[in-house]
Amino acid sequence: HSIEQTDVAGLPAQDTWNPSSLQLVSKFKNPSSSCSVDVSAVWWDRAGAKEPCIVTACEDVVSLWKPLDALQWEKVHTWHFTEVPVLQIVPVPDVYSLICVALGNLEIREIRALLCSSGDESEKQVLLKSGNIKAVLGLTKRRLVSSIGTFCSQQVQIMTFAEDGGSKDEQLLMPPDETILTFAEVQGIQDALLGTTTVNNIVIWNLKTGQLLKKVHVDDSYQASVCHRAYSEMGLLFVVLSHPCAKESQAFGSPVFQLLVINPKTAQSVGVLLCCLPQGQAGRLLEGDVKDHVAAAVLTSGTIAVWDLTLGHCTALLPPVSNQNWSLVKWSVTDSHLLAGQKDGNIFIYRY
Amino acid sequence: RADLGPISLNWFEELSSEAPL
Repeated sequence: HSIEQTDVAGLPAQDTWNPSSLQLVSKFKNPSSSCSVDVSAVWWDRAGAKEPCIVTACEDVVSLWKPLDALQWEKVHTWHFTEVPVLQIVPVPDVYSLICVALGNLEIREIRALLCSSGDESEKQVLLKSGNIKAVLGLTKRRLVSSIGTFCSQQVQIMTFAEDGGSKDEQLLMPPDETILTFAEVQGIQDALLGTTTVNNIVIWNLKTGQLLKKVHVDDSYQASVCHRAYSEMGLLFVVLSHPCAKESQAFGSPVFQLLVINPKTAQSVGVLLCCLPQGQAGRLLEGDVKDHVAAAVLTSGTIAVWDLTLGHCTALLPPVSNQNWSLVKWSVTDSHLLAGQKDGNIFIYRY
Repeated sequence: RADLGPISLNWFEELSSEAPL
C-alpha cells in the first residue's frame, strides 16, 4: 500500500524514442482565411452507415470531412460563425452526427451543437449554453458537463442530449466554491467526475446524486493544472495532469505531463511519473491530449512529443513539417490515429 | 515511498454515503 515516488520520464531518452512510431496516413488542407483552432474526429451517419469523419475548426467556420478513400478527404458540411469566433471543438463520446463547439473571444461565451436537418441535410446550429463558461467536457452516455461563473456564484450542470441535438435533461452538481478549470471522467467508476480548480484542488463528484465527495489538495509546485485523464484501480485514483504554467527546472527541464496517485479516502496524493522533454529538446507545453496510456503535446518549439505512460518515456517526436510549427494535436476518438494541425489549415493524420 | 493511508476498494460508495446530499 505504498507507491514509488516520482519517476522522471523522458530525460535521458534521446536514444530510446522511436521516430517511426508515428507513420503518416493521410493529409489535407482546409482552405480557410481564418486561423485554424482545433481538430477532432466524429462518427457521422451517411445513408444509414456510421463513418469516421474529421472535424476542423477555424475561427469562423467548422467543417466536416468524410473519407473518400484511405488517403483523401472530402469536405461535406460547413457551419459558419460570423458573430462570435470558435475557440474549440468539444468531443462528446457516444453521440454521432453531432458536433459540439465552444465559442468566445478569450473565454467561452457559448456552447453550440452543430448538426444537419434529417430532411434536406442542411446544416443547423442549436445554442446549448451561454454565459461566463469556465470549463466544459463531453461525457459518455451523451452528456455534457459545464461550469458557469466563478467562486460562490458557480453553477455546475450536466446536460443530456436529445436525438435532435437539443438538451433533454439537466442536472446540477454541488459547486466547490472555487473556480473549476477542467473536468475529467473517471474510468472504472461510472458515476464519478473529477475537476481541477484554480487553487490547486482536485474535486470529486457523484454524477448520479450531484454530491461533492472530496477535495484533494495537490502539490503546490505546479499551479493551474489541467486534468486530461483519470482512472480508478485498486482503491486508488490515477490522474494525468499537465501544467501549462510550469516553469523549467534545471534538474528536469520542462515538465509536460504528470501522473499523480490519490487515495480518495484520505485525500493523500503522490506524484509517480513526470513526463519531461528528452534531452536536447526545448520548449513548454502549448496544448496536450491524453488517450488511454499515450499522451501527446504540442510544444512552444513547434514540435509534437508523445509519451507512453506505461513505459514511462517519450516514444515519438514530430518536428515541424515544411518549416511550419505544429499548433494542434488530438488523439482520434474513432481509431488510434493522431491528428496534427498547423495554423494555416494543414491537417496530418498519423498512425501511432 | 509514500504512505497514502488506508485504501478502500469501495471508496466511491463510502464517500457517497458520508457526503451531504
